[in-house]
Amino acid sequence: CTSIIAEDEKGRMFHARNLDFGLFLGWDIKHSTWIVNRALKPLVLNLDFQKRNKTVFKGVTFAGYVGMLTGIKSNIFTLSMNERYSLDGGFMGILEWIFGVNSSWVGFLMRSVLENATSYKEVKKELVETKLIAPAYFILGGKSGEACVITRTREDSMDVWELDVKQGMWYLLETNYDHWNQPMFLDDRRTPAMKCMNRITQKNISLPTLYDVLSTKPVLNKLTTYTALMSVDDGTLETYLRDCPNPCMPW
Amino acid sequence: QDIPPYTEDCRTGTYPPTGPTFKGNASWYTINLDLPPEERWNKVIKDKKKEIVNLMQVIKDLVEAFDPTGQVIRLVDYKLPILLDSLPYPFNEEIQGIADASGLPVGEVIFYNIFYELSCL
Repeated sequence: CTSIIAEDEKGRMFHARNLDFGLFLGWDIKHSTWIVNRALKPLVLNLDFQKRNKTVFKGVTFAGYVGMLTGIKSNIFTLSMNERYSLDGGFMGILEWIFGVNSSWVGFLMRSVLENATSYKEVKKELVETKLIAPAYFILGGKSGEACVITRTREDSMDVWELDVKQGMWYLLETNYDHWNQPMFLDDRRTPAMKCMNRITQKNISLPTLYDVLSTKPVLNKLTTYTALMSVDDGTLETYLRDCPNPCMPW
Repeated sequence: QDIPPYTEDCRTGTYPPTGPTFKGNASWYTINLDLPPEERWNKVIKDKKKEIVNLMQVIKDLVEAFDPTGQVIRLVDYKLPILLDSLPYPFNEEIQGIADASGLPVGEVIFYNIFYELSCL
């Protein structure tokens, strides 16, 4: 996955993501793609969750999956999740959960905060403090000046990386590696994505230019299922199904 | 380019999406949170039943390639449903509703819903 939050010179916040899924889950030789990834694409949905005919939040999910991995609460926050690889991963978390340890499922926690939280601070606190069954990166954006990447272990938060526009850090970009470490050289989507962001500059950042970044190989790759674009200020959520014709990295 | 990852120059002008990297828009559905949890997803499942069943079959085929005895699938179908009541409300009831509407075994719908955590293995 690749998630980006950026603030333009007028203080507008943009949040965009590629959801990549299906690594090593069967290779389809005929279509030159991952089998599970291909089967998932027709299931991608935009959802408008309503109470009393009013939108509570909007999100992107797969039909049949009740959690959320991408969502927006208009005028309050935007949220996405990227997978974090760890030896102390979800399988251990599931075993502990079966034996009674009170931890949260990542997709369910994200849906709960989208449904119930009323402020950026409240969401951030919950994502930092709630025990999880699997590690993850939470990419959270709010209004001008509010954005962070939360690096989570199952137990606690390892790091909260904050947006700092005054220091020139006008965007945060997270793939599937801790931001203080180099990504694996065979899976470096961070460097090309940052190169494109720096070329666009803060002055020209927008949802269309973010779509450009997420359309550049290898940020776009054979695992990319969808690209979602969100703008908290006007509640925009656009989701596009993706394909990556050859030549294209398998991850 | 001799070494991976295959990297192209930064793309420009790709929006609005068209061309070979664009496969269509995600469709919109409304989920009414005033409905009982087991009824909320009925419309979605009615429209996407075929695709969900196809995905589960793809996953089962993959699992069977590693476990031709079918023990893992039996575990999912017969043991996972025991965990349904331990899942948090309203997700447990929504999952039951999805299983009822799709005709899939509840264990397989649970498996699908905890796949992120399982995939971290």
